[in-house]
Amino acid sequence: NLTAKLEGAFKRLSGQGRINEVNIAQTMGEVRRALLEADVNYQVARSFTNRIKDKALGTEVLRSVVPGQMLVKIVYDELVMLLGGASKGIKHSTRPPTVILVAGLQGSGKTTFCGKLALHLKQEGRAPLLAAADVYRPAAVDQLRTLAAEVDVPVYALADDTGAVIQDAPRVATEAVAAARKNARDVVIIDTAGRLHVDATMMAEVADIKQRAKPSEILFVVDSMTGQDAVNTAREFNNKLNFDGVVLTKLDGDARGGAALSIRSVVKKPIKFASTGEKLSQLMPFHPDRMARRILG
Amino acid sequence: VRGKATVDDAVLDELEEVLVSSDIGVKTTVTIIRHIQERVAKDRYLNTKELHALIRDEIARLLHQRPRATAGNSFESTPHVILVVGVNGVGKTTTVGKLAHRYRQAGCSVVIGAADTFRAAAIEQLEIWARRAGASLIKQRHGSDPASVAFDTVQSALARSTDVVIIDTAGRLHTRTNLMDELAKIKRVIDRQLKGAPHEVLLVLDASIGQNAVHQAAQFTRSVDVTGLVITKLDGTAKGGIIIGISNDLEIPVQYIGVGERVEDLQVFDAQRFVAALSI
Ligand SMILES: Nc1nc2c(ncn2[C@@H]2O[C@H](COP(=O)(O)OP(=O)(O)OP(=O)(O)O)[C@@H](O)[C@H]2O)c(=O)[nH]1
Ligand SMILES: Nc1nc2c(ncn2[C@@H]2O[C@H](COP(=O)(O)OP(=O)(O)OP(=O)(O)O)[C@@H](O)[C@H]2O)c(=O)[nH]1
Ligand SMILES: [Mg+2]
Ligand SMILES: [Mg+2]
Repeated sequence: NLTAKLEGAFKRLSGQGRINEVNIAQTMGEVRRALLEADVNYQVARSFTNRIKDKALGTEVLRSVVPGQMLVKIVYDELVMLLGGASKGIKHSTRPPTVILVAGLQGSGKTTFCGKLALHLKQEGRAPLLAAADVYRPAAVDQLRTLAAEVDVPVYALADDTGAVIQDAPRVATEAVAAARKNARDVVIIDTAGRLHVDATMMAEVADIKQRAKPSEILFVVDSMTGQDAVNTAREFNNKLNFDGVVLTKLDGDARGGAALSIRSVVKKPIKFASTGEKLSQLMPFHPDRMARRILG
Repeated sequence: VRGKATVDDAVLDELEEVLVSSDIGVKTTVTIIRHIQERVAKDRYLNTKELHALIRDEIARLLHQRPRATAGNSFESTPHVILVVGVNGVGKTTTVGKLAHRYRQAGCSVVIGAADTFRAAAIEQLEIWARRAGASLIKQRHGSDPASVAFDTVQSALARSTDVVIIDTAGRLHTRTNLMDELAKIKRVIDRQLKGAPHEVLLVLDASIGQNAVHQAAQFTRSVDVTGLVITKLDGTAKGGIIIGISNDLEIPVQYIGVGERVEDLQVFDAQRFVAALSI
């Protein structure tokens, strides 16, 4: 683990004597390596490590008998601070219904998260409506309907009289909001198709959905096993949508989750939820301290 | 003798950044850089352009695992059975559809097995893909035993002399022992039913996955002896560098790459093209 590696590094460098400023700078390589192995973005890891070095030089690390342990504590505290902070909840609209737009890359866990969020809001005493605005993926509407039925939440979807999905996502979204108002549903959760940040047409579509459905909350759903590319997608989606928060999924796996730090550093938006399994009940608020420990392995 | 025999630290730093940023991983990056340093010590290099060519060559060497014969229409034995596995959301079901289409284009008859009996609307999703590809589909009711679906699919292929069987499975995290055991059971059932089957076990990896792919590959190989890798979503900006270390360390060839969401968006893996796209 990182503590052992740092202790070992300090012992080698100082030869059991007193460590000095140069030793601290030399062990930053170990810290950076640990972050890279945890999938933290290369440049984020570099600037993070530089910040850690400055902090370490100004503290008790130099005088400590367990400098490795002290240094890890500094790294941990800095991670917790960077990962945490800022609002965790959904920003509800002053004039119902609250509209929540859910977006992200293909396969990140959006549709499942929509089901989870619907259950979570129901448990809070609200009356959610799910909008099936993924009009492309085969059986996406069926998937949302199946999940919605599990938690007894209605779905708004558009199909023609042959049962074929009407491929107009912005229309589904805006009509769902109108339907919510009409049927006293106080939250609308819009599930959208997975899309690449480099697909101009699809990015224009989700921007259009935002413009017309006027969500008070936009959530960016990210797979916690994402690697270096996390900053590119987060930055692009944030430029297009200025999202309010991030949802990290598949945290029940053993991915270290460095993407969380990368995204937080680059777009500076809060991580609001953690999805921890395939069941709709497996949704938690995001815990920065648990994430910090996970990233450090 | 012209040229340099060592690489300056500044250049090494830049190389490390390019490689790690492609998700090649620290361990494999260190290996590549060490090999490069050995090579230039021996053969020298003139400029950065030459150095980058050496790196691309070194990566191509690590991707030396030759893909097995892919989507043609001659098999050692028929039916040719393919089991498709991987963690949640990587693109298995879509890849099954694309693969079926590819075999159909080559003139083969294809039957798909809907062995994801767990996830919401998984069977409905696969039904649409089977129709798009012109393949038949074997399914049972939602919640049934996936091994039983796999059995039925191979049975149908034997009865109807179908050329290719492609079995879709539910996404599962490699950390779930019970789900990995379920997968091993699916493979056992197929093997008992038809000697040598499944002839291919394809592990599907998403190009945007980071180092966790290494654990996925190790665990899936332990459970069902993966014979080939498929890397999807290369139409995004993720480089998919994780396959370099995995392919080399586990000695598994990359068979196909997914480059989009349409039925024709599957390509046979080409190491040279992949390396060229790493922008090194
Ligand atoms: N283990 C685990 N699996 C999850 C989690 N969230 C979602 N999944 C699974 O991940 C897969 C993809 O989930 P979806 O909800 O279909 O993802 P999506 O983002 O809607 O996919 P597209 O609409 O195709 O972009 C499914 O197999 C889900 O059951 C999670 O927190 N843990
Ligand atoms: N851009 C792009 N998207 C892809 C590619 N392959 C699959 N997808 C998309 O990724 C999402 C997930 O694909 P699925 O085929 O449902 O993935 P899966 O592995 O079967 O998912 P589970 O069964 O839930 O584990 C869908 O939106 C697909 O359209 C690809 O090569 N490029
Ligand atoms: Mg979806
Ligand atoms: Mg699937």
